[in-house]
Amino acid sequence: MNIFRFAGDMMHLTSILVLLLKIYATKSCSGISLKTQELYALVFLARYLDLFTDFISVYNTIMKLVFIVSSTAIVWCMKRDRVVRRSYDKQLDTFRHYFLLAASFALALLVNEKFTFQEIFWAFSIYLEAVAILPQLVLLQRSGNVDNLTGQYVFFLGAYRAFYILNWIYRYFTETHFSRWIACISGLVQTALYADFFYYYYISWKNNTKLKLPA
Amino acid sequence: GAAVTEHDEL
Repeated sequence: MNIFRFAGDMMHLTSILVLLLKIYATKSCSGISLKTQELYALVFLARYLDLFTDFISVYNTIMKLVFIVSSTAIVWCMKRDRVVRRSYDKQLDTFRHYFLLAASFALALLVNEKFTFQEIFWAFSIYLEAVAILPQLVLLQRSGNVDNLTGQYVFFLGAYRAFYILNWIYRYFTETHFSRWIACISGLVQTALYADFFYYYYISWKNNTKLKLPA
Repeated sequence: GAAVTEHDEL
């Protein structure tokens, strides 16, 4: 494992911790898209079906468990916690995420590394992760003002993707048989979706003003 | 057949 991959994983972990911190400390999930969170939980459940069949490393196994548990806990909290669920911006979170689900699954049936149950679900999780942030970005754009923790949550998610791209570039030049087009192309698409957000995040950071996205 | 890429990333 190279330093870029590890940094990416740590950014991913940090984004989840920031989100948990926001929900627990403020007892509020305003500005957070439940649809995006549901999609992420599904991404991890579909991708880590290999938890029981393929062992890579203790690090991988622990991280997989952490991602599954934390993402389902966030969804559970937003739906079931008496206090937290009251702050959910339901009327703003109207993105049709079932469309993303159907499109990702259809693509996974067509483009996969092998036509097996696990490989189809793996490809599905890669495609779904690439677009799962869309409901969140749409919600932020609709609500206009973005609170600090929510902004940082999306920032760390984007940083995670950026480091994974550096990781692939590094692996491409250092490994002899590096070919993972499905993950790389989907990853590029996913990172591109953050470009706009990063631009406004940078502007607000530079001017030391509150993050605001144009309508 | 072609070997499937090992999914060693998260």
